[in-house]
Amino acid sequence: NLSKGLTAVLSKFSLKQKLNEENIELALREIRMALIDADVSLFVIKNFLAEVREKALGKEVFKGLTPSNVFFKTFRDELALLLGWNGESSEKPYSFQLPLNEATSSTVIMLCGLQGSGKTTTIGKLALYLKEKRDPLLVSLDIHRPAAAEQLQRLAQQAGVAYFEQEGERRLKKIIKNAKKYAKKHSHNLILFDTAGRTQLDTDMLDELQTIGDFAKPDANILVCDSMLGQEALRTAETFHKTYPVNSLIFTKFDSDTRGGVLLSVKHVLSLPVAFIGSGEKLEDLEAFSPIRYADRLLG
Amino acid sequence: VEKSARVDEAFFTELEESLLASDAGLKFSALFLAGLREELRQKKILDKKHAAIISKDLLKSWLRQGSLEFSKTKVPVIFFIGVNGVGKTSSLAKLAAYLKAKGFYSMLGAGDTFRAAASEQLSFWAKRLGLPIVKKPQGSDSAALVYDTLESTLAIKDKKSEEAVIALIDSSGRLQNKVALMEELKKMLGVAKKFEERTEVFKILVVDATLGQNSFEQAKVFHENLGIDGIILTKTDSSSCGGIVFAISHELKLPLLYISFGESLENFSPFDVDSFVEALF
Ligand SMILES: Nc1nc2c(ncn2[C@@H]2O[C@H](COP(=O)(O)OP(=O)(O)OP(=O)(O)O)[C@@H](O)[C@H]2O)c(=O)[nH]1
Ligand SMILES: Nc1nc2c(ncn2[C@@H]2O[C@H](COP(=O)(O)OP(=O)(O)OP(=O)(O)O)[C@@H](O)[C@H]2O)c(=O)[nH]1
Ligand SMILES: [Mg+2]
Ligand SMILES: [Mg+2]
Repeated sequence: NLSKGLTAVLSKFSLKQKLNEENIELALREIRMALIDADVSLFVIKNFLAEVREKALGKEVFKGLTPSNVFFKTFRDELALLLGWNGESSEKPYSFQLPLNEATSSTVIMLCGLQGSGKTTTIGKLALYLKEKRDPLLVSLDIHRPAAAEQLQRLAQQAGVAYFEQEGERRLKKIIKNAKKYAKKHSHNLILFDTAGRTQLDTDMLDELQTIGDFAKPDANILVCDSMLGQEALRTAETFHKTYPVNSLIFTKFDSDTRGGVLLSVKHVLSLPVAFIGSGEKLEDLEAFSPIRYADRLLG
Repeated sequence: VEKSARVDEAFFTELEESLLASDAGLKFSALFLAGLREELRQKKILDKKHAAIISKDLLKSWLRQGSLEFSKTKVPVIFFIGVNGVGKTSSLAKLAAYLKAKGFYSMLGAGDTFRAAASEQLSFWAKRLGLPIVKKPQGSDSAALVYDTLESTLAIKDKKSEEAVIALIDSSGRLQNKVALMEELKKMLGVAKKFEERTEVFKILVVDATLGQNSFEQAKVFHENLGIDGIILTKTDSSSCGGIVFAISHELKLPLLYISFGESLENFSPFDVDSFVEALF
């Protein structure tokens, strides 16, 4: 892990009083390796290291500390601040603000993302989380995947919320229109639209997503990403964001042992909030994002 | 050789960047570049064009493609294993279609008894392919499902003794760091062992090409725990990557069996090292 690596390369500097060019270069090399290993985008790493180099130069190494732990702390704090840490030790994790459409006094949320990222499961989780404040209606706009509607319906049952039965309708605009009508009629003030997984290279499916967004007019479009994603993740997220603007992010499968570098890359470059972290397969496994905890995890 | 066409440090730096960008990882990239430098030195290669060809050939030689060798006397049983959402259920359906074209008759086992609508998802493919399927209600014991599937498979084999019969068993997604889930999988495989007189088990790990370094950890831990017979790489249509298979194939010596490049049944074929490496660059 990084703190071990830093200790190893900076051990000969333990008697120096400042962070200088030489020990900083050694530390940056260790950090670069740790971040690549953690799947942080190469592009983000380059820029980030340049910023850290400036911040670190000349930093004092006070008595009782070694350059490696001063460097580690500088780096970790810089990272956490970047991710929205308020700089205080009593950290308050980011809390998701449910947008309210003033005109309709209800909310429409849609989820998008790559195949298998965890969208359908996450809708179930969101429904469970939000049913205290709202009366959700779950709607499947996935007309592609076998048994997608059944999966969402089953999750709606598990969460104890309403599911919009579309009886084999395959025209997306029809489903959206009928779902909104149904929601209004039955006083559901929150609609959660599930969409099919799609790749960032499939122009037909990207067109479908744009059509869904334009027609459903969501108050929030949330991009769902697998926390284990690799180097291509940033470009993928940018493509989704260009197709229909993303308002916030959810990173799933954080209960894996990945360090989850994709979160840093996508959140930082798209400059979007992380609404939630998916931390398991059960509907209760939805957590708030904590910048300081994530920074610690990322640096191993 | 003219200076601009000569192999220089920039050549190696750029090669490292493209390897890292493809998720090949630091360790494999460093190993590969060291091997390449030695190869170029031995062959006295000075120009970039020639060096690029050598590097592609070297990459290809470090990947092992393979195929499952079925015994003539036992019914093959293939388990589809991997973390959540990578494409196990889809790959099972695709392999069933592929094998059907090759004259195999598959019995499908809906081994994911945990996730919502998992059985329904596999049932759709069974129906589409005209193949039998064994399934149980959500929440059932997955080991019992394995038992029933193998029992039914052997019953079919008894009726169709001339035909090539095979069992394809799905399993629920599981993260390799979840001990209880790894134990459940071992239990499923343990039940399969009861039929070892007449069956031969193969364990395929499904790896998602869009994921990063964790795929290597997945392969390592699943292999240590269960013994993996081969890899199916999915979602290569989603990105130019999948470079993690270099480390998986080279370090863990696991053969690459099939590649999935889309969501239709036909987007599936035996892994071909040449076209994979060519597509990467
Ligand atoms: N361990 C873990 N598994 C998760 C998490 N979120 C989702 N999953 C699992 O990931 C797999 C895929 O989830 P889905 O909800 O079907 O993913 P999807 O994005 O809807 O998939 P497509 O509709 O095919 O694109 C399932 O096995 C889920 O149980 C999580 O936070 N942790
Ligand atoms: N683009 C693309 N999508 C794929 C490929 N293989 C599978 N998928 C999609 O990935 C999603 C997940 O596939 P599944 O077969 O349900 O994955 P799984 O591993 O069985 O998922 P769980 O059982 O929930 O763990 C589905 O939307 C599939 O259509 C592929 O090669 N390319
Ligand atoms: Mg889905
Ligand atoms: Mg499955």
